[in-house]
Amino acid sequence: VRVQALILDNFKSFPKRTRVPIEDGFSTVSGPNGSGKSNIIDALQFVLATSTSKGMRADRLSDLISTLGNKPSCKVELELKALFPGPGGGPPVARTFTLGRSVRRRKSGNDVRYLLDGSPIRLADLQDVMRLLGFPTSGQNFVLQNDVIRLTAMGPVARRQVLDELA
Amino acid sequence: VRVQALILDNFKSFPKRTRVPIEDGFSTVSGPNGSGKSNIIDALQFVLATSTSKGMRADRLSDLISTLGNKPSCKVELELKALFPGPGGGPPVARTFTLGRSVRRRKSGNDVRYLLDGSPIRLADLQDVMRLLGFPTSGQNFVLQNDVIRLTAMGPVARRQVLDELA
Amino acid sequence: KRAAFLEAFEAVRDAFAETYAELGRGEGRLILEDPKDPFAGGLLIKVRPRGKKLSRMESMSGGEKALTALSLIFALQEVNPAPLFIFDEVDKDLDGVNTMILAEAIRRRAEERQYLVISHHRVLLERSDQTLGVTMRKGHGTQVTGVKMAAAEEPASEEAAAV
Amino acid sequence: KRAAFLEAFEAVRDAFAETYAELGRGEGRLILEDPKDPFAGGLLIKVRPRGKKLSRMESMSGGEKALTALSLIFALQEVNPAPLFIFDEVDKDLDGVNTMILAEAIRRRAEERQYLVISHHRVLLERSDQTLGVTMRKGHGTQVTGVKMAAAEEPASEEAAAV
Ligand SMILES: Nc1ncnc2c1ncn2[C@@H]1O[C@H](COP(=O)(O)OP(=O)(O)OP(=O)(O)O)[C@@H](O)[C@H]1O
Ligand SMILES: Nc1ncnc2c1ncn2[C@@H]1O[C@H](COP(=O)(O)OP(=O)(O)OP(=O)(O)O)[C@@H](O)[C@H]1O
Ligand SMILES: [Mg+2]
Ligand SMILES: [Mg+2]
Repeated sequence: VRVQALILDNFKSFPKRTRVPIEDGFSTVSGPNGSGKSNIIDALQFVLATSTSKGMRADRLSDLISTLGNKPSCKVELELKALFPGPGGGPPVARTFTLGRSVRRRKSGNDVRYLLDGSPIRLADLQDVMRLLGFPTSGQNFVLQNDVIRLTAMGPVARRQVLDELA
Repeated sequence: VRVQALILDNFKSFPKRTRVPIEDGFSTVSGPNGSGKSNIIDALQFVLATSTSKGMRADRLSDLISTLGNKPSCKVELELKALFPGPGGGPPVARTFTLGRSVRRRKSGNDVRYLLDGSPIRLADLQDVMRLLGFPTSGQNFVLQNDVIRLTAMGPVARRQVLDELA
Repeated sequence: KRAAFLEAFEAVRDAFAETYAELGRGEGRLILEDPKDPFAGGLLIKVRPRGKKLSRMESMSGGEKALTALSLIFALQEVNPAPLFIFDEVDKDLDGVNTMILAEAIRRRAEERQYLVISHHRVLLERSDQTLGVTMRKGHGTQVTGVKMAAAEEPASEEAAAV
Repeated sequence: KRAAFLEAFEAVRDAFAETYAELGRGEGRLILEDPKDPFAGGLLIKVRPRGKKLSRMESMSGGEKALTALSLIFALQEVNPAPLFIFDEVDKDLDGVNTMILAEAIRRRAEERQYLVISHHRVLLERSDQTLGVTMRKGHGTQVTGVKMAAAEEPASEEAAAV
């Protein structure tokens, strides 16, 4: 499986629809303090549904909607490429598809949707696709800002609990 | 008041007596990870008695004694220069003097001494001298490794308590 | 439950010995406080950085602790792999040499998996395959200023210049 | 006790507005949650980084928070001065430009007081009056490799090269 791009639309400091290419191999992101680097990671956590709003540095999901835009909703999509079994047992076929998630602010409570190639799916379906692609559904592939210091400050019991999740 | 040098003798990673010059103005210390930079700051906290052993990353005071040396004690001295009122009300006179502190490991409990120009004084005397020189006795002039992150992670009440100490 | 935990522990313990040898260039050991009943105790980390005595995590320097934590993170990721790994300023406690060692360790792993790493350190940025520059424009939000392939020399922009 | 606290609070609040203008190049405010009974509430920090809206500490980036915390530290030190200030890697969350701004702020204050600052950032080291290089020699412990006056060019040693 290959991640090809992340598309942020009215998400945090990205009021305009922005396509962020993710290349193969070792990619880095650099820029001044406060320029939106960690917001890109929050967008990845949002679309993969691996974090609470607090883990994305927001009090509520609706805080993820950009204050710089004028829409009451935000959306993030992830372009992926994976090998699927070919028709009738033939050679595997590479297919590109998109996972998406959006949130719309409503008086009666936020309206959250999950998408596969633009069509609505349930959260459980999204998590099935992730398991199929080899993504941990609890976000263990993310090391967020200051996680390293938090890990060094843990006592022995808290450190063991990190292993409990693996078992 | 001017700090002129710090002398570490068998303290942490300094088994040999080492004089560290502290110049006027803006001095920096640089070097690889684990090379002993923060140990220099621990030595300053030790001689000024502004921290517990935990604040110097040691379980007990005797853990400050270097494992690389072969003496059962360690000592740190601070060379200072200050203006003292001149004899008989004349013009102030600059005088250099040394504050010191040592700890010796004993079976019956550590033997801790405070020194002024080599002669033993009490902790209360050392703190009087510090107040006279304008040093805060609670170490507010030290910003230790990761203190900045600890301050950003504090809630509003913990932040207010930082001000309580000032009042 | 206990058997499953012990299996995971042994896998991570063996992986950690290797990742610590790679990053800390020394000997690293994970030890259960209570091997008979792991859930009654914690997990101890003992390492011997290059040229030093074996010591506990508590008595190490800031950078040595960070390198030990990173070795544990790599060991966990080896036991529980994913197609994409994301690191946000994990190198900020490291000096120049250790940042370089970390960058090389990521490069090796990036042959099979994708890594997306945020950093301010030139030493790490110049060892990546490509660098995405971002800046914030007043009122317009985050602008992605372009992808620099490793071969090109100029930084993404003076504002974004790494320390 | 309340009067003494309010006096200290006002001094720090006024100093913070200035230090945040200097470091964050924006507007900084300290606000008591309960001005009538300060001990019943906490201390809020609201800042408007250059070109952005006023926001609380919680919603800022890592570097923006660090700069805000450093402004508070400078404000506290102005109200409670000492002959020597000591900073241990306070710049590790900052990008190149903010590290430079911090270094200049220290230079200004170092005309009257002594500052001893540990850092791995070249951008800060080259703006100091002198740099003390240290290395660890196997079995011998920490060696002080000499003081480099700002004018000289070569780094203390390759091992110690800043990131
Ligand atoms: N809902 C939102 N709408 C608009 N802007 C937002 C929103 N949420 C956060 N931001 C902005 O995003 C900025 C933070 O960005 P981010 O944390 O990604 O910075 P960063 O590039 O990681 O910086 P650093 O190097 O300091 O870690 C804040 O300054 C904040 O103003
Ligand atoms: N009592 C002691 N005897 C000998 N060595 C000691 C003693 N206490 C600590 N040390 C050594 O000091 C080292 C840590 O030094 P220190 O914390 O000053 O490093 P540093 O230069 O600040 O590194 P960093 O850049 O990673 O923060 C440890 O590796 C430890 O081995
Ligand atoms: Mg960030
Ligand atoms: Mg240190």
